[in-house]
Amino acid sequence: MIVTVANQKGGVGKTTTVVNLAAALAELGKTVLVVDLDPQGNATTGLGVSSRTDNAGVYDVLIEDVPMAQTVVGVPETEKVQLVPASLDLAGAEIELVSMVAREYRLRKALAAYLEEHPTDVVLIDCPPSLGLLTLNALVAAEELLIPIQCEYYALEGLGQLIRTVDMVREHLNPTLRISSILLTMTDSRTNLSEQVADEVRAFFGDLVLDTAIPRSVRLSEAPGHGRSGVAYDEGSRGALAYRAAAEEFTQRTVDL
Amino acid sequence: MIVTVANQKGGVGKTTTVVNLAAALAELGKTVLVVDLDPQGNATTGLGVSSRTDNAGVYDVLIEDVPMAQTVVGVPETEKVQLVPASLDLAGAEIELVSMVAREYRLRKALAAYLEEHPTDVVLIDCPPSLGLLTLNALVAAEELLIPIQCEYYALEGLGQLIRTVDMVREHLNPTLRISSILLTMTDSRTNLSEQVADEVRAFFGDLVLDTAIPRSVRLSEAPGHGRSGVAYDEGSRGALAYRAAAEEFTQRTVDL
Ligand SMILES: Nc1ncnc2c1ncn2[C@@H]1O[C@H](COP(=O)(O)OP(=O)(O)OP(=O)(O)O)[C@@H](O)[C@H]1O
Ligand SMILES: Nc1ncnc2c1ncn2[C@@H]1O[C@H](COP(=O)(O)OP(=O)(O)OP(=O)(O)O)[C@@H](O)[C@H]1O
Ligand SMILES: [Mg+2]
Ligand SMILES: [Mg+2]
Repeated sequence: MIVTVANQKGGVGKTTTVVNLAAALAELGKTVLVVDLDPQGNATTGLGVSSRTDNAGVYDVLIEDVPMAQTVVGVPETEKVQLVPASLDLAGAEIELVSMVAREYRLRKALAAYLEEHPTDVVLIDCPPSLGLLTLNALVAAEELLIPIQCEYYALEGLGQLIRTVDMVREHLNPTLRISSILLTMTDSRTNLSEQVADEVRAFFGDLVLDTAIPRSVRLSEAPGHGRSGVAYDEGSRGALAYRAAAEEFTQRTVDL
Repeated sequence: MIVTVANQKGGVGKTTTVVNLAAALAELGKTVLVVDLDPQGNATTGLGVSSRTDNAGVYDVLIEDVPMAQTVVGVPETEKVQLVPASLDLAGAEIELVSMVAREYRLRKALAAYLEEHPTDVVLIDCPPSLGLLTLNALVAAEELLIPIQCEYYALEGLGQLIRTVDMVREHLNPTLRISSILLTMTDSRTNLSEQVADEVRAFFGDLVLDTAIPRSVRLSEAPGHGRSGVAYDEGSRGALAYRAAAEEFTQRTVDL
């Protein structure tokens, strides 16, 4: 199952969701491949891998046609999670892709070739906060889309653009793409704003919204500094428990997991 | 004075800083023009203006050569702040700009023409969370760069890329560009992480860091839902007081204000 985690609004918890879902799915016995399509390389660092190396990464897969298998690395925390790391040159990929042939399909093709040789239960693709060619590659490669939505007012604004983009991709580039889950992040039961936003999202998206919401929890934001997932960094924290519950719920919704 | 507010990390408080600095500078008697370069249009909404209209906006200025004066609108909260709004079609501008002549200078030229007819004390440019051609246009148009930095681990990661981009812009496109201020946002004195990040930022950037830091304050995130700045929405809140102090400090640092 290939899942893209996208939302062009910045700072809504895309990377935190990819890293912690990967760790929680590994605990459930699944094999996971994380693809870090964000030039900032936060998912790479969050999984304890350096993105400041000269090793081949996802840039080389997209632009230089390097086989993905040559870029996959393990992560320190668990051998059930593998990673295609971001690298610094990824920042230039958006502009370089514009004039390339089959520019929206490059990730999809590379991933299909990799999965033929290395069957994997779940692929999680982390996206940058934009709807450019890197995110488009992720939407074309994906079977499902998981949208993290922060419980804040500005986070509601861009959803229309995101849904229109998904419709465009489904119509012209990837007919099987579907929004499978919406995950509410950084909820805060003490503020009205958070509850109001959560209510609006549930009213609009209905059953697509996972029952599990992720509370704001400082332990989750401390974990990347230690190169570990929140799930492993502080197992009993509210954030860790919530991502484990979200992973459970996610596997139940996804047909072949 | 033309100030660009940029940081490719998402959700660090770029828009909140533009909207609240604009409101606080207006209170100090300055005339302000806000340019919303983010396709999400959060600064447009945060100032109480709809971005879902067919009126000409910054897209038309960049791509269709429409004079900026034809796109400028007032904002409900104060007549001292004017806005060049974002519009939905801005999402396509990045790709369209790639093949245009003088693609990095389009905003700079349009703004220079506007300011000749409409002298303004401060121009604040809000950027999307990326280092693409929209942010490049903002860096080329700017005299100063203000970088909001959220007190979180991931927020430190992308700073190297941002500084390299600024150096590249200064060398090839805009020799007068300089980083004038760093603003710490969403600080939380109760957590070690926030204090550690603040210490690291001050150690690295020294005097560039404004003494005023903006605390995490839910009133700031509630304000956009009412189409008002945090400064006006809840005048006595910690967030409002902090942005007023930041505006004071900013005017003292900036030579012609
Ligand atoms: N549930 C949570 N509780 C507290 N902090 C969180 C939570 N989820 C994420 N964070 C923190 O909030 C910040 C934004 O999260 P994250 O970087 O995962 O978002 P993102 O959508 O990937 O951002 P970008 O748009 O820059 O890629 C990070 O510093 C992260 O550590
Ligand atoms: N000091 C603060 N305290 C509490 N909430 C804040 C503060 N500053 C910003 N926010 C909230 O955090 C979220 C991110 O802030 P904002 O949208 O201004 O960041 P941004 O850098 O402009 O994001 P993007 O990268 O998507 O453009 C918003 O929901 C905003 O309301
Ligand atoms: Mg991220
Ligand atoms: Mg913004």
